Amino acid sequence: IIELINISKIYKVGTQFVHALAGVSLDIYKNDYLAIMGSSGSGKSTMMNIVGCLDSPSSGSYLLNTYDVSGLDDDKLSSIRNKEIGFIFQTFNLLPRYNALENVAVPLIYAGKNKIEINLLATEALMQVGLGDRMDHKPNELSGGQRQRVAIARALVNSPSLILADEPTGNLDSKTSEEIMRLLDDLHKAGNTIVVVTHENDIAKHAHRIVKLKDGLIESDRNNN
Amino acid sequence: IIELINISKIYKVGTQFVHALAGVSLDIYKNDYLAIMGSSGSGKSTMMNIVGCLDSPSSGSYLLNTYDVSGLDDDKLSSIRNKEIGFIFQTFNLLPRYNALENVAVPLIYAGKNKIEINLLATEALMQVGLGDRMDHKPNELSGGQRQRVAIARALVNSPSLILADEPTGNLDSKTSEEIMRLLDDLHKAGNTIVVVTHENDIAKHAHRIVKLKDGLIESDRNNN
Ligand SMILES: Nc1ncnc2c1ncn2[C@@H]1O[C@H](COP(=O)(O)OP(=O)(O)OP(=O)(O)O)[C@@H](O)[C@H]1O
Ligand SMILES: Nc1ncnc2c1ncn2[C@@H]1O[C@H](COP(=O)(O)OP(=O)(O)OP(=O)(O)O)[C@@H](O)[C@H]1O
Ligand SMILES: [Mg+2]
Ligand SMILES: [Mg+2]
Repeated sequence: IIELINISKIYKVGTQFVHALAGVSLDIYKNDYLAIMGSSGSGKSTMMNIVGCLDSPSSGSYLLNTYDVSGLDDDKLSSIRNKEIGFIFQTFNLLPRYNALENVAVPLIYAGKNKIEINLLATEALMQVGLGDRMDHKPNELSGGQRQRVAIARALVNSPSLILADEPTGNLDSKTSEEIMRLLDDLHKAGNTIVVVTHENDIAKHAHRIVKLKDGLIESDRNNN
Repeated sequence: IIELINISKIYKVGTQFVHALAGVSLDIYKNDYLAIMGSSGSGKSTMMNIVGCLDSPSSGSYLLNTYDVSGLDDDKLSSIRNKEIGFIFQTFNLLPRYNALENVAVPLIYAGKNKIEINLLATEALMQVGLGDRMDHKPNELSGGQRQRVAIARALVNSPSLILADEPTGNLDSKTSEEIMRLLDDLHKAGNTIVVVTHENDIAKHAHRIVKLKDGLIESDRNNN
């Protein structure tokens, strides 16, 4: 369902060019469970942003369900992002002036759900990540790992079929990390497609396939057995 | 050099009271190397903020080098924070409009160093964390792990004698994490006092003493052998 064809992403900083991605090709099929690994700065978040329709490549093509994403207008892209793709950001990206419940409710508002549904689904999502007693806390009234879990709840609340998780357990202790990974494992068993960026082998071993990035290129792409 | 005596920290959210710390007592000696562990929300960052003079307790006393910190005026506290304590924040807290070099230079400016010294020390600090080729990038032009390393470089640039690191490797791959831990190990051998909050046993094993927090209380405090 996802085809990256020779994707490059080049940034210009001052007079220097940074090749964040230098020609990446990758096929992701329905119900795949991928782990993306690679050292700091190797291009993982850049690749996730392109797959999640949050950024466009400098060159190459991205086909999503056979449609060339670069050919889609903003409204169509926006609708895909909100309904089909759940994105857990590496740096959470929560709205500072809203509490946990309000933050998790945002995708439901965009999906046009009514107030009762919004309240029910957002509350459920927060309880699922163990934050039932923190729903009225704003981000600065939450611990690092609690903010991460609000970001996770928000990404899953619309039941998206493609889940992109950029280091979803970086701020979590091992017990909480296992709970989150069990959540993702269950979503995979339910037929969804999961892509997790991680630095930790313990997290990567949940996936069925491991893709390694190095200096903006794919170094290896193997099944996990 | 650090005595926490029955420290409590209570937050009020709406009508609820949250006991982030519920009576914590801890002695830290010169040249100690502590790891602080505990599940998400157990009070680790709250404790670090109090030790780092960034926050004050609701009750209890904090003696730093035998002085009651609550008795010190703002200028004195500020001077201790800037010169004696290096703080690596869990969420980095970089200035978005300044590049990596400028961010790392901030403590040197406050320490009254001249321009040539500032440039030299800030550049050295960034090279030490492997970011010699990213010095002119702003935070939004850096990967998650690169931002974390800028925060680390900034904390160490004034050669503080007390280093408080709140999850310094949460966004780093294993190779880069090891480089950072070697840095901290060397600083410890040089006579400094190191306190690291971490969720990972691989990181905690570098420390000589492990303190475990649970629900705002110290659950255990043991030597690491
Ligand atoms: N400003 C605040 N207002 C209300 N509650 C707060 C505030 N800051 C922290 N808390 C609560 O205090 C508790 C401890 O927070 P703290 O940030 O110290 O946890 P932590 O051990 O660092 O967790 P993590 O491993 O997730 O970073 C959490 O339950 C959090 O919700
Ligand atoms: N807006 C930008 N402008 C310039 N360079 C950028 C920009 N965004 C990212 N980069 C650079 O592109 C490279 C890849 O960044 P990316 O965020 O994809 O890395 P990553 O693999 O996610 O790293 P980490 O594990 O540290 O999160 C890095 O070297 C980074 O400095
Ligand atoms: Mg990243
Ligand atoms: Mg914390």
